[in-house]
Amino acid sequence: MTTTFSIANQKGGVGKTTTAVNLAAGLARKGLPTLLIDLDSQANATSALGLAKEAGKSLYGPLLGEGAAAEKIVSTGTKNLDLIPSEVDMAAVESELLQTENYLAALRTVLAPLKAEGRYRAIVLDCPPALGMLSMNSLAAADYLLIALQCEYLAMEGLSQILSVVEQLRDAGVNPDLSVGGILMTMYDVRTNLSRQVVAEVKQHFPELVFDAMIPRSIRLGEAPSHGKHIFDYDPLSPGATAYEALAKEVTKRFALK
Amino acid sequence: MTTTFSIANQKGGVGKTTTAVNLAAGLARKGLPTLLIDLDSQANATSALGLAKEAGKSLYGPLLGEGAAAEKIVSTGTKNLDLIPSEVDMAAVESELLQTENYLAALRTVLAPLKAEGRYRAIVLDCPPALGMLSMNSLAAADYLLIALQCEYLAMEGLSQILSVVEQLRDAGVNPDLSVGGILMTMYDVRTNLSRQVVAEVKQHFPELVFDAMIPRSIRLGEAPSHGKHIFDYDPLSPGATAYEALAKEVTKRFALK
Ligand SMILES: Nc1ncnc2c1ncn2[C@@H]1O[C@H](COP(=O)(O)OP(=O)(O)OP(=O)(O)O)[C@@H](O)[C@H]1O
Ligand SMILES: Nc1ncnc2c1ncn2[C@@H]1O[C@H](COP(=O)(O)OP(=O)(O)OP(=O)(O)O)[C@@H](O)[C@H]1O
Ligand SMILES: [Mg+2]
Ligand SMILES: [Mg+2]
Repeated sequence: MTTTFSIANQKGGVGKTTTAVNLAAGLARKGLPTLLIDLDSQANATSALGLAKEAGKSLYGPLLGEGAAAEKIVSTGTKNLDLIPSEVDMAAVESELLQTENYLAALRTVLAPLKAEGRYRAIVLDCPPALGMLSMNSLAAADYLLIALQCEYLAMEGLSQILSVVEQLRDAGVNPDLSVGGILMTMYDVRTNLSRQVVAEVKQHFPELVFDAMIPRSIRLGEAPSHGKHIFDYDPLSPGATAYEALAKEVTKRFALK
Repeated sequence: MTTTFSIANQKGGVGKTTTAVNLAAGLARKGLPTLLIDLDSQANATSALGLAKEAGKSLYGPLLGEGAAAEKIVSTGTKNLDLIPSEVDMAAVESELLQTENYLAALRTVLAPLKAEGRYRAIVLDCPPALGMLSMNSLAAADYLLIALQCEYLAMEGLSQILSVVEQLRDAGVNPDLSVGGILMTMYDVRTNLSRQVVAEVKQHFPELVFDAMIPRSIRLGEAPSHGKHIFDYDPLSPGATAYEALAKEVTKRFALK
């Protein structure tokens, strides 16, 4: 049994990649075999784990009908955590997919053999900051959308847009099983009213979706990618590591991963 | 004479909108008639100035051949500052433009009458976090690219990608006049080594491009959009206002706007 999570939000810089990498690492540390897939041509999840971008080592080919996802898997050095990297060519997928049949189902089709094999308990998809082809494909392939939501005013504005896209994909029958799994508050700064106001507002509108775990603004989370390490390897005692550990626990429980 | 600036960077959340809004307001305060154009379907620049998204009030129509840019201009309440808002439909432009002839020149064509009229001394384009059709169109229409660069490791990684896109557009003859006007360091945090290291690294590689003005991380910049005001109306004495005032001065001088 494999559960697929899409970490998406068209708002940029809200902590999607930081969440995808550290949640995947957190699940792996709990003994859950986890596959992280980098769907962003920026390839930030790839470099945040210290891996190089390599031409041909991404889902670019498989999404356009060449090759299989399993061939693109690399190990990360962290037990139970594998990665499918990204490369700059991934950006071209956005327009090339449009020319194909059933372009919203491309990723679902590519991941089907992996899910059937049941090699992984969880698949985590890191999306680019847009609701383009790659993010839509990730929503079409996912069981749950996890929204990384920065504790800022502008980030809150975009929430209704992505929630309505989920509705549309469900109603159109593209992915009837898709549901919003949760909202993760990120870059929470205890010192500011703005953070508190945003959290209060989101909790008021979506009380059952907001995770108890909140990710504080913590410089160690910003430093970790420059060392090519997830937070548990870079600074396991930091507030960021504690928060992502709590998230991994909460996700494991909420979605009965164990 | 109108000079057009594109504020672009495919990395998300680096301060593109905050820079577009506050630079445009800063130039307007210096008596330079300025037009801010929101090219992001998130419409953050529109809401940051307290204006509502309205169906039909964006460049969506003109980019696909219906209507003129001049009809979409609204006043902002700030002297010398006008805006062309965005709307959710703008996202559809990305795929619809692909079906048209000469799709990279769409924005340049739409802005040509405005530039010929010379009503504005500066046009500032706010781009979405991607190098898709809208950002490419903005680069094809601009005289200068201004890169908002967050003082973070992951933001630095994407720099070479956007710089190579500029080369490609120039070499392909899409916009031979395009040049990189400058790099603005944003969300600089004096307390962290990471910020200092990123600034030092960028200055080492691009000494003549980096603006002297650096934008500090300042909560008032995050609060201003929730009040629908640019920083000069929200908190003119804040570090954010001082920094964007310095940037407006430096941009006026570097590009001989006065
Ligand atoms: N809780 C945090 N505290 C401090 N810095 C953080 C935190 N989370 C993320 N960051 C940093 O903030 C920046 C933005 O985060 P990240 O790149 O994960 O966002 P994203 O949503 O994936 O961005 P994009 O929209 O470009 O894909 C990065 O430089 C990251 O290192
Ligand atoms: N110097 C600053 N200090 C503190 N907060 C800032 C600063 N600049 C921007 N912000 C806040 O950080 C967030 C990201 O900034 P902004 O939305 O301008 O980035 P962007 O690059 O336009 O994002 P996107 O990629 O989604 O278009 C916003 O909530 C904004 O209010
Ligand atoms: Mg990311
Ligand atoms: Mg923006």
